[in-house]
Amino acid sequence: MLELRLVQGGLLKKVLESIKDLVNDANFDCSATGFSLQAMDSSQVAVVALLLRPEGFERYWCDRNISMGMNLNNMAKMLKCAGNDDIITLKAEDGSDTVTFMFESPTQDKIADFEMKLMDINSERLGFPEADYHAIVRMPSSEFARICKDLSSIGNTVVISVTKEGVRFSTRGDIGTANVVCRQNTAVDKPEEATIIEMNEPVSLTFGLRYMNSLTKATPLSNTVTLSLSSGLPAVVEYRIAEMGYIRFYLAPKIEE
Amino acid sequence: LILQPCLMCFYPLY
Repeated sequence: MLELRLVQGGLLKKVLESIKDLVNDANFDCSATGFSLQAMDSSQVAVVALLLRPEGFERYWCDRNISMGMNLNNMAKMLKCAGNDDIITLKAEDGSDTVTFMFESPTQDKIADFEMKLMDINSERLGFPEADYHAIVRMPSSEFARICKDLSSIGNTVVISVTKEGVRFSTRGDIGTANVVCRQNTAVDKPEEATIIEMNEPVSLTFGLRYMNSLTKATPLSNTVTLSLSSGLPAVVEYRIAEMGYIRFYLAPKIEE
Repeated sequence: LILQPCLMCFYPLY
């Protein structure tokens, strides 16, 4: 049996909104480590990895490891029926082919339950070895989203280059070219507004802007985003979910031949 | 020519 009570129900709504366009179906795994998911997009270029640790839940009960296959669009439809301030509880009985989402209003005057059919999903998992990245950039998530959106009106791919100068986002299209350079900036009022660049080696990687734009849907989950980059390796784009865990995207770079 | 490899080219599958 499984019962997970999340006081910040709005968080789960935001998680679903950030991944439902990238991935259709996914197994949610529940274990002592937390409530997690690893799923690949249909073109096998991006992987989303989510972890919500048990400490973030008011009640985290799961007496054995459970994997629940869900259609993310259907799950998002159900979670849209929860208010942003609602408490969300997930419940599943042993051996059941359904999961129940219970929504409680903060004042406890409205309680709703939605039962959703589970599905069997054969998902293969990727192993992500620890890597020493050539460069790690932390910047405001809204700024990163803005740059990806702006560049996608000009070109289809973005070259992300980290040098001593800063981090450069470049694109090229039929109408012209665009370059945005962000320099390290720690002289800010709030720490989340800082841009911090750790560079061991210069690195330059090319990515499809369609994917980059898709993963910036996680922006409402965190004020900052971290880009971990190494030559010839997928980028890791991480949004930390305060005190609970993270949502990470692994995105394969394009390669010139 | 710019190619888009899939993630399995980089990481092992379990």
